[in-house]
Amino acid sequence: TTPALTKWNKRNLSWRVRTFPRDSSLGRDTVRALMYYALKVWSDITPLNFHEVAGSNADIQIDFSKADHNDGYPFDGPGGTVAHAFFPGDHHTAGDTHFDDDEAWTFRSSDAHGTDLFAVAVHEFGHAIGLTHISAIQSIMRPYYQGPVGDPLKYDLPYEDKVRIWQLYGVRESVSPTAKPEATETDNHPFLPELPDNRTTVPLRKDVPHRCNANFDAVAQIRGEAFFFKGKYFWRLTRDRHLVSLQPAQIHRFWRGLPLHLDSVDAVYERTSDHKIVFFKGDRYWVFKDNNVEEGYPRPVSDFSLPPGGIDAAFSWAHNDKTYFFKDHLYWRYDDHARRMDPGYPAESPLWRGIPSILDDAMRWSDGASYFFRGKDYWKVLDSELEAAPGYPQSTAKDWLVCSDLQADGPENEVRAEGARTGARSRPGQHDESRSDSGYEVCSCTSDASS
Amino acid sequence: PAPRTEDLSLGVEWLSRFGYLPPPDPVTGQLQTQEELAKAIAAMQRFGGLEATGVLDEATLKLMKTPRCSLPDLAVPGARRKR
Repeated sequence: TTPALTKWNKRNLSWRVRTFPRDSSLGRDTVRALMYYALKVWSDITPLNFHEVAGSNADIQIDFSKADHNDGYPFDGPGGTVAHAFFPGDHHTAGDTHFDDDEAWTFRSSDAHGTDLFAVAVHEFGHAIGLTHISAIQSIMRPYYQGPVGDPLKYDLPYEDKVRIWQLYGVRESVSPTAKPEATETDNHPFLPELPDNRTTVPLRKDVPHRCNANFDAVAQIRGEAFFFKGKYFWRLTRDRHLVSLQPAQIHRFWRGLPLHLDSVDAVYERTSDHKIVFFKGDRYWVFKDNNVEEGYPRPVSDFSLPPGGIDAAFSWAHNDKTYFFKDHLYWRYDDHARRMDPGYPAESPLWRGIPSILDDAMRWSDGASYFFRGKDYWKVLDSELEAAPGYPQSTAKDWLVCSDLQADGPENEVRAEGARTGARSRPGQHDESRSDSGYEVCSCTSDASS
Repeated sequence: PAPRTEDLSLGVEWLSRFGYLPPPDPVTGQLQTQEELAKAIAAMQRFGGLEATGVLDEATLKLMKTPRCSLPDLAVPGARRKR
């Protein structure tokens, strides 16, 4: 192999995904997260630090390009060359990394025809920090695509690659040559969704709620996506209401700064004034910037002129841009821009005819409508209307959480459906907990309901 | 059997592209010698984990058609360099 020509003289390197794949099933957040983890593979063991930035001056500019993209190294359609990166140096393209947008980029895919983006990114970032190709069979720096390399969160570089990068930059202080560093949860990074896979039977931990059988503690639209909270967990739906994962994520692992012992949240909403996210639990609330808590929180809900005891629901009504808080049969109207409660509140719920007077939570959605959740049902209120739309309530599980009729009645019915195809339904609210102890859920993962 | 003309052409282009052969001289258009080509194929085979026969056989062609990184494997004097 050839010796490395150059290396970075600085240790803090910025990166940015400048252009995203155009026709890929991978969302932008997933692409960013995969880039983050592919760079982290290298920074875990060297003194290099990578930071995602927004501007055009990133050291490592990442692009998805097709054919000739004016760097002298045109791509060649599907197959053939799939990516390249520029070695470190003083040239303005040093570190830049290009992926062929004609490839079918995949992540955790069972499709053998796709190209695993994480595996290729780890390889290309090896070039971007100075490594050349090597013939060693185990090396990630072999020039040939060798398929997926497993979970990005657990990937460990082959020894050959560690040694070569240590020769360039040395060993990260916290790392012994034989140990993999502990993962840090303090840095701000893109969230890597657990995409649904094609397994048909998934073990279900008993303490993990089932999305098809939950009445949710809180529901919120955050940055255009829907979040459904239940206990210590949440589910996330993309802007087009695609469920990111059938399995819930743990709240405290994503919303960093909430107490580890927090067993649930009462209400969540995104503030329209500054797009910060507010979590309520009991008498306290937390304000998040992105997914990190702000300094000085939790604070008492009396900051909002709310009485002790907390709230059941919170949402911002698109019609007047005011925030509504709900507790039992009462509601308050709050001006987030002026940071004060409007006079004359609390008032008796409900303001909107046809919705329950006691709510689990509510949210505005990108279609302009407001959605109110109670038990296993939800109600839709169009735009500035003061009455629930006809045909509601509907099933939250079916319309939002990608559950079938049977699933929406509880996981015990999923098992029964898979086995006996009984089709028997239990009435809403009549879920028999003892029958969900089978320990398994059966999911088709192919439902396109609402997606 | 001798490689087909199109395979040979693909092989030469591939070997030049990834650093195993110097690119053709644009002025003289000089062709690669058989000896140079065999050496380049053998180098490519060694690097790719194949038996270094120097012959453009099916396994070698298959490896050449495997998706890969655009960067060259070897820095050949006179070959275009990424950086």
